[in-house]
This record gives sequence, structure tokens and C-alpha cells, in this order.
Amino acid sequence: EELIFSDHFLVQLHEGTNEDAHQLALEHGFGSARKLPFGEGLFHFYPREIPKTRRKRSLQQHRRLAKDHRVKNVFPQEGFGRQKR
Amino acid sequence: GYREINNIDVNMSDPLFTKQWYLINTGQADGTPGLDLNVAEAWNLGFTGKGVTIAIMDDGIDYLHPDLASNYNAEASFDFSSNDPYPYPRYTDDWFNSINRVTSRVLLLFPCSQSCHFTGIRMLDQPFMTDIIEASSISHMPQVIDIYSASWGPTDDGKTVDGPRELTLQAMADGVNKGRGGKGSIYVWASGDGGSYDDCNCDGYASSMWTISINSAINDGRTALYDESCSSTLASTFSNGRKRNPEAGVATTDLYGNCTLRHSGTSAAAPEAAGVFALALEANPNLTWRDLQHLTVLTSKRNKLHDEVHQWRRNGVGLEFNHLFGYGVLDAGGMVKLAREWKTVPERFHCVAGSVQEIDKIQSGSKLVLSVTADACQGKDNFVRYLEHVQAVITVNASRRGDLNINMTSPMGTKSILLSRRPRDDDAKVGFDKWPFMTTHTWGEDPRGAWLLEVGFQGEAPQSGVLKEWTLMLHGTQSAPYIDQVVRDYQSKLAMSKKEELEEELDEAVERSLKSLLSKS
Repeated sequence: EELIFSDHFLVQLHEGTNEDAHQLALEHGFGSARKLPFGEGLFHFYPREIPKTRRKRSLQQHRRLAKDHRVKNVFPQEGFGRQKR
Repeated sequence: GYREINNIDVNMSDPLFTKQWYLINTGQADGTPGLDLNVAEAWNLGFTGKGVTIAIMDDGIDYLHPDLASNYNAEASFDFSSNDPYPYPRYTDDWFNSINRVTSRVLLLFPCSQSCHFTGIRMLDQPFMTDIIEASSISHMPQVIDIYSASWGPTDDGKTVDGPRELTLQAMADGVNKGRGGKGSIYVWASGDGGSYDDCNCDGYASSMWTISINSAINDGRTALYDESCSSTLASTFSNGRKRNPEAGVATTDLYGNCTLRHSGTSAAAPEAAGVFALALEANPNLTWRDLQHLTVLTSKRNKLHDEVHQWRRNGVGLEFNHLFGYGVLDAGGMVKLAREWKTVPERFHCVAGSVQEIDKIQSGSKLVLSVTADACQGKDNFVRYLEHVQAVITVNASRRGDLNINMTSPMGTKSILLSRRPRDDDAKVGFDKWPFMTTHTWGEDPRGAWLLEVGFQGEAPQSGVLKEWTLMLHGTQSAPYIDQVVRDYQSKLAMSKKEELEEELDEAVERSLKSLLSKS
């Protein structure tokens, strides 16, 4: 199936507090960042405005983020369907 | 509106109370008297959900509603769709909204457990879901939230095979291992609305061992038209969905404070079940996530539930089950009585009991029958003796996936439909790739012996396919899970199961002593 990409990223930082992550997210054009309660150093970087979906990865944003020395891993988030029951 | 419990029968002054027939069914709207969640018995015993917190994962909650406001736990609520702590239902900036009587779900759980707290987790309200939003939702404050109720899932179009992604799986694993101080978060899932066109084993949330998948019946015990059958459903509660008579609907309040008798599919099932489980957790806060599943199996009742297609059957240790309703309708009274004296079940183990890896062709008109003779890892540290969940991890491709039909039979003769025909699924490419089909029907059985897998096609046109893998995974305890439980009702499933266990243990003890005598002589 055609993949759908959102502007949400899972970002793993080498270290850093929520505030550092928030600052880093702002620097890279995100709305903010939220720490995940599991895993090590995992943060949800989410967009500021309406969640957009796109058929292509946002390679530029991904690459810039991945290059940042504070960042350990970057995982763009695919979009998929969920339905109410 | 709170009344003293002991006069609940006499002066329930709320004129609409009787519309909530799933609480006390006296035959309203052609319903079947006595077919309800038996919450009155739990209330009479004084359990109303005190000290328990339930999270409703949906697209918002009207926490300002007069019936809800006093039970709302704002601190443990969050909106992952809009990234703020106020999960109130709303139109999104681009007017995208999928509100569907969201309030109804919360109010459904309230009648069952008036004193519990609830939190709102708004996470469905964006055009597409992401793994990170799901994972964040089901791992939200797991030391505060006891039960997570979900009335959503992969699209129930009868041709989707989907489930939790990696992060969400990790979050669930974390939840059952560390949530509620290590006793395990409770995940309740509405089993699906695809009706006879779908099979809820193709929904990775409903068919997960870590979730309690709940189906719904209607007020006279028949199935709702949108019910899906599958072997991973553990029990049922109620919903509407078959009768024209609106009174047969599940009465709730809509966003405008009006009583509504309409809502969609199995959505009512999960929050009703969450409400019943809250009563059980109040009766025994030490219940683990596995304890609750055992209690569900032992106390759910067949009652008047019936379905023409799927007959009620008994498994190898006498537990009655049905492919639609699981072990029956939840019985809140029975559950809290057993929960009060419940001793946590022994640790469970996991055994890969066998695997068939060679390529086998499947043709229309004949069945591929495979067998694995399992010793259930006997003699090893991880042997399993009393089953809980069984998974059949299968890799299969077919010219038409929807025409595949897979059955598995346990050594004690219990046959489970792992996959029923899905007429709308015309996939010829993806198939099932290491898909963990799960059954709860062999609960309590001895897994040692020959397991049979039957794969065939059902449909008009001839099809062909290839089965590449079947791996059998057994999950269960090594010692009898009910031997320490106190039996109060000698007609109950617990009494029957315990008797089975004692007989089995006795047989094995006799066998062992005979062997030792023989070896001495």
C-alpha cells in the first residue's frame, strides 16, 4: 500500500531533559516535543499546526534532524487508518 | 442522584434508568429478563468502582457533563490529537472531526461503576493515526490509570489485516509488565464491527493476549448484526444494532445532554466491560492483568446468549465457549464475589511447542492438514501444563486471502476457528506474514499431544495458496491455577475446573509413584 507520512517524528536523543528536547524541536521547526514514558530518551516531535499528511517523506527535515549532534535516532511516523467501532 | 444501594429496586427515581436494560434487564423492549451484566448484585455487595481509574481512548470526552464532572480526573487526562491537557471533543482546525457520541462511551461505564474515576485520552481526532500517538495513549500514566478502554481499531472493512506497530507493542508490553505497580494495565478492546464479512483475529489489538477483547450481544441475547466472530474474543457485554425498536438500544446521553438510543457498533462493549472490571478491581486491587482474564473466563455466563451459526461448545476441561461471545456475558456479581477471595494465579511460562517450516501447497477442494505433537516443553524450565492463550504464528499466501479458512484443534479435541472466510478480502499479494492468530478456547487445557491445523479455501472460484510456516506457541502455568482458590458455589465453573485439576494432579501423582515403585522393584 502507498505509505502516508505525517509530520510527526520519533526522536531519540543522546541525553537531555524535556526542556532541551522542546528547544531542539523548536529549532527544527516543530511545535514541541513530549517525552515517551517508555524506552530511553524517546521523544515525540510534533508539528505546530494542523497535522498534514504527505505521500513523500520530508527528507530535508529528517536529514537536518538526523545530522544534529544531540540526536541519536530519527524515525518519521507513517500515517495509517483507525476506525471507530 | 446517588441512592442508597439497598433500595435500588424500589425507588430508582430516574425515569430513564430502566432504559439502561443492560444493568437490570426486566424485559424492556422485548428483551430477555435476567440477561444483563448483573451489576445490581455487585452494588448490593457495596462495590461501585471506588478507587479505580478508567481511561477512555477516543476522540474526546465531555467532562463538563453534569453526570461526569465529579468523577473526572483532569490530571491524568490528555489530548494527543491536539497536544494539550484538555481532551474535550471539538472540531479540529480544518473542521476534521469524527465525533461519534463520544460521551456515550463514558456514560456507559458509569452506570456500571458510579464511583470510579475516569480520564479522557483524545487520540483519534486526526486524519491519520501514528504509532507514536497510539503508544503515547496506551502508556499514559500507567501508575494512575488502571483500565484503558478502546472502541476503535483497524478498519473493519473485511479486508484489512493490521495491528499495533512497534512502539505501541512496546508500550503494551510495558503496560502489562509495569503498569498498576507491576500488576499490569488492563486493556479492554471492542472486538470489531465488520459483521460476517470480517474476523477479529485479523485485528492485532483485539487478538492480542494483552487485551481483553469484548463482543456485544443485544438485549434478547442474539448477536448484533455487526458482530465479528473470532477465537480471541474473551467475553461479551451489550450493545444495540439489530432491532428497529429504538428502546432496544443502549441508552446513553449525547453531546447535547439529550438521551440517545443510538450509537455505533461494538463501541458500547468496551466501556461497559471496563465498568464491570472496575468493580472487580475495587473488590481486589491486587488483581493482575492475568487474574482478571481468569476471572472473566470463570464468571462469564452463557445466560440466554444464542447464535444460529456458532454453537456453544465445551473445551477439554468443560469450559463452555462460543466463537462470537467468548465465555459469555460478563457477570459483575459473580466476578466481584470471586475477586474478593482470589489468589493471584501462578507465574506463567511460554513454550514454542513446535513448528512446521516446509512449504505446503493449498488447493481448493482439499484441505491441508498439518500436525505438531507437542510435549509442551516438558522437562524444561519453561514447560506449560495449564493453558491460557495459544498462538498459531502463520505465514501463508493465497490467490485470494479472503477465501482462506484456518482451524486448529487441540490435543483435548477443542476446535478453534483461527480464520473464517472474509468474502471482501481479495488480497493476492500480502497474505499473512508471521501473523499470530490467537485462541482463548483451550483455556485450562493440558497442551501435551497432537495439535492439528487445517487450512482450506471457502468460496466460489478455485483458489491456490502456499503455507510457509506454522509455529505453535503455548502460554500458561506450570501448576494448577485454581487449586488455591476458595470454592463457594459448587455449580460454578471454578468448582468444575478445580475438580478437573485435582483429578489430573492425582492421576499424575499415582503415575509417578507407580513408576518409582516399578523402578525400585
